[in-house]
Amino acid sequence: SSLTRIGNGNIKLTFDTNGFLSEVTADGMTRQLSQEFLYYEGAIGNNAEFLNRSSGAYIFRPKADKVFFASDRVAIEVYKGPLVQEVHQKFNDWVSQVVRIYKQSNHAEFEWLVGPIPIEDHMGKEVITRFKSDIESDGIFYTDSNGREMLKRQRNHRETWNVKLQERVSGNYYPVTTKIALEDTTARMAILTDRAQGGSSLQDGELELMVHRRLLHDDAFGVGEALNETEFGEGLIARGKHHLFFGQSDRRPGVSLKAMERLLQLQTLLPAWKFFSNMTAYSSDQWL
Amino acid sequence: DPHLNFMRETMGIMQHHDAVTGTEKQKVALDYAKRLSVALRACSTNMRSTLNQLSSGKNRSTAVPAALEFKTCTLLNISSCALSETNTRFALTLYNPLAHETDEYIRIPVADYKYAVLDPTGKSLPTQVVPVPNAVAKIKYRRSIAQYELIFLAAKLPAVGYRTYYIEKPDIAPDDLKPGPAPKKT
Repeated sequence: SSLTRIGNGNIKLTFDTNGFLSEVTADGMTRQLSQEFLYYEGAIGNNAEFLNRSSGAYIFRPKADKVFFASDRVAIEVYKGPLVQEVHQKFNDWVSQVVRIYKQSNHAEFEWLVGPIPIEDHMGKEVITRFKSDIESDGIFYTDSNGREMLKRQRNHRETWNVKLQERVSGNYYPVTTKIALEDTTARMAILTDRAQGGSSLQDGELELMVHRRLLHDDAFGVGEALNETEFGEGLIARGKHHLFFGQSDRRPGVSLKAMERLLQLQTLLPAWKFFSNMTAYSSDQWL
Repeated sequence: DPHLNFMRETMGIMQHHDAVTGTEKQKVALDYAKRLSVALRACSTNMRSTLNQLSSGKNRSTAVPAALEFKTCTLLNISSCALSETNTRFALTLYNPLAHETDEYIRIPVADYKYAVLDPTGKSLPTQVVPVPNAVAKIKYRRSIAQYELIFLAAKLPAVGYRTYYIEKPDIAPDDLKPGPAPKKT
């Protein structure tokens, strides 16, 4: 086969000939699933007008609903061993990722590395990762409330008034502290984050999360400078992790996907603290 | 107490809405980072003292010093840690802050691919080494000689408790441990 597969008995991922994720097998089913990096160009506004402000530290506001692909072909390297299987992906000179599945885990880990975001074209960019499945979510998705309960979100909708969104992308973005999820009657997909991010589901079956942004204009809400991190010259590089859970939406109580997500959520945000001690002068017996 | 108080004050500052949302000016962001770094460094003295008290059992060998260093590596997020990269023998103490037992896969940046890991009972654990991703290795301002990450499973870390692992680079180790990518598919 020309396809690349990694996984264990709980979850398997397939990558197509272009290096992109194409399929997930978990919980007794195989479903289409793609993942890619894209970016929006930040709006450049006239800050004197309230409704025409630039995208900046306070507001995410793409120039248009148009999204740009970071790459259409991914160079990959695959490492398989007894504890972990990894696919190292390079999307372009400033976006790369390692997708890994540990031997005993029931989820996949996506460790992304984005930056420095190029600005030679004088355009601010807001980079997202997008997971696209065939789940029929019917406009509904869920985001967490500060790591506690999950809140139901409906695309192009507000609970207490009739809304007509003028900005379809940013108008559907919600804060994600630890988790974003969607499901239909058969399947569920959830992504756990390692930090607070913005996220949305702009099409049924899709989840997207913003991972990094570099903007060249102040949004006039108070900070008084562009989100450009000029102190670091070339711009910042951000590295982080997403954990992907995929499985049946309705399972026996006690072993639900949601329960497993909750456990990993705690372990992701409160991992073991690491302390290193130099043992050069002591053998393992002395140490014991 | 002064160490802990500096961390308390820093965490107080971090409650400001600009710190929570990232809407602070760049110079303020740098100051936040500096305060957190100083506070963490100050509190490492408290952590070292506590860990030394916890780990000094009465059967402790006289060959091992009464007080050990317990260093934190704050650059692990870019796969860099001076102590694990430059020492052929080191101990890793893992403290589990959760109120339940956990299993965690541990990744340690190392300069070579031949390492052995012993658990607290002296049992050798299965390990794997993978290369540090190219894009990370090439980060311009990353000062690290780590080319690999050593992986092992820290099983059954006790709730709000700790376990220590001994990691050493054996004098003789088979070459076939060197990680290589799977053949490319076309």
